[in-house]
Amino acid sequence: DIHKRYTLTDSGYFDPFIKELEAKKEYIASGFRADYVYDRMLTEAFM
Amino acid sequence: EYSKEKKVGEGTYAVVYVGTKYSTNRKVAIKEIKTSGFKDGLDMSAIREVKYLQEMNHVNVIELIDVFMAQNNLNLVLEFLPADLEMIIKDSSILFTNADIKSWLLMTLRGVHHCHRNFILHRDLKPNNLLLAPDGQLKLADFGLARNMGSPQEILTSNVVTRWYRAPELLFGAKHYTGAIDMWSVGVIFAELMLRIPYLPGKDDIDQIDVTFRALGTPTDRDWPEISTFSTYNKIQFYPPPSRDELRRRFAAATENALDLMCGMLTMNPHKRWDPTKCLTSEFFVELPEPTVPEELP
Amino acid sequence: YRHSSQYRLWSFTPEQLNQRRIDINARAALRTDQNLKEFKEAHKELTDEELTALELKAVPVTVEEEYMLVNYYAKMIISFAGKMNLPTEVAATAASFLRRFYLVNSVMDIVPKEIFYTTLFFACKSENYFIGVESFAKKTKSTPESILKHEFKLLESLQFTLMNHHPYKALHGFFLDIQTVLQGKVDLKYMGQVYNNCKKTITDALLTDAVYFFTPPQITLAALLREDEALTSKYLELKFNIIKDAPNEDGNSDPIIDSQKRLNGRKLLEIIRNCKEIISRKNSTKQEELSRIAAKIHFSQNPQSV
Repeated sequence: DIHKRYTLTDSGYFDPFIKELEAKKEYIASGFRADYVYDRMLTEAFM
Repeated sequence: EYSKEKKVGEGTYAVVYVGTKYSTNRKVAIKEIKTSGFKDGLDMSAIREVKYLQEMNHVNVIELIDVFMAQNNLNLVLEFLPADLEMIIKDSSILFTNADIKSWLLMTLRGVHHCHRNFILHRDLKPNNLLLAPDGQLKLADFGLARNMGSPQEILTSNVVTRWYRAPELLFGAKHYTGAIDMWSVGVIFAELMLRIPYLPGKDDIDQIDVTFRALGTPTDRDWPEISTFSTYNKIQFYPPPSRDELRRRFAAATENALDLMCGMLTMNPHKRWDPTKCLTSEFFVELPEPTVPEELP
Repeated sequence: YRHSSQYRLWSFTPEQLNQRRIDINARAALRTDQNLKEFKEAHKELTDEELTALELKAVPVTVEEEYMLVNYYAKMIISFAGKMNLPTEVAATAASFLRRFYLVNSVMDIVPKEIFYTTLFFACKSENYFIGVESFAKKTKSTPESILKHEFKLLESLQFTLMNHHPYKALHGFFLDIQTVLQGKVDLKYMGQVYNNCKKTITDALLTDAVYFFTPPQITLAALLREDEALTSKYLELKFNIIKDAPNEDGNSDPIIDSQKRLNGRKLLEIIRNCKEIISRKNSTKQEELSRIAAKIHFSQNPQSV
């Protein structure tokens, strides 16, 4: 990927939906990662 | 367009033939999907193979050359790959070196990286799904359990990946896992390439948890936050993690970087487990020996 | 995206798409006329009045009539999926499958009603939302046989390509990136409301031909532009340096990259405006019109009923 047209901000996004999932125990234990979700959505936006 | 010359395999949902594409005289494998007897219509495995292989085009992922209907059967025309890594590992008459292992691992990781950057999970990585082409290229195959990484709140089944290669979060029934489950499988395959015997051969799902933690230590909330929320966590035996020296004894031929890479892929906590990019850019692939060029591999 | 089957096999220029529909309709009309001719030859006893009735009623539908009927069923499949509480992406995939099916077949070959449940059932399977055919038949008051009957035909007509990129994920992505690019200049609560309104716009857009002319992110940006012109224009200007010599986000002002970005930005904005125009067109069809089209198909397929 030469120029990803976005930079994943590590300060985190305002995304109540993801933030809520990220805080759930079963999501944490499963290995759920908000940055993977953000990466996917941003890739779909800039594909 | 194609001939079906010899039946070379039969699975639950497909019969595999070796054939030829007349126009190019190219040898092909034709996977004929059984359609009768499936009460829910076309089998999910066939749908997944078609769906995901159509989107990928990479030297380390098996090529779907064509798809056609014939006599009301769905036929997938795939590139012909006569060997797989399981054959190589099991055949003690075949000697292979660290450079060979490095080459196979590099190609496997490139294939997995391509799947993951397309947000596709393979979910059944194991030596006999890593096929070898006549030119030595290794290719990920059998996408019958693959799926895309799903929407954030989606529930994924934990009943995936062949047991010996199943990540600990799956053994505990996780439903919101990520591509980290594929990385665990690659880690176990790497160990198996170095040992030439299966590394975590559990007899059943319960034994698999025990075998895994006996070999690598039982994770705790400290190194894997919230692991104790898994209902099955409280019933397991506690084992200490192996020391570095113990790992050196187990993998005598492994360099420090090789051990780092393997431990990165076999990190218990999926959050911290190495992803394909971290593996591909690890020291292991830039230290000697260089990976064997594919044409010279056994 | 250029590697995706959606781009390779299912994106067209308006001319290509129009020609495709004309060809499909012409082939089916030819068959219909042929059937009618054979019917008349086999029924020499027909009176003049009956022959006149046949000429009037048992005639092929036009391209426009096909388009209206298919879009009606695509809209129905989305609302039916909603009633079944299926995920948005499953509904979108079902609509996409149905509309693509009629870029290969004519409604005179298989009427949409006949392929409707098959498409929804198959979209569930394709999007990992598996429902057994028995329970699906129960929910839809249909039969497993009728659902499975055309499954192969559907898969073949889709040219065995099942992966769909819908604009919803891109909407989530732009929702995030707008926060980065317009940092501090946009009210995040308001952004949430924009997000929800755009989802509806995107669902409507899936019923237009924009899905064949534009990429999913372009459709998303068109929906955003329609929802809030000022916010979206500001975002695009900063993101793609559309205004002259704007310092781009990472501060350096390399003239080559800058001009490349500016060029893309201006071109992109033009594309998005085009797309916005297409997704804003209303294309609802009156019920009686639909009934008339359905009757035409029925009579042309069953001349004896005339």
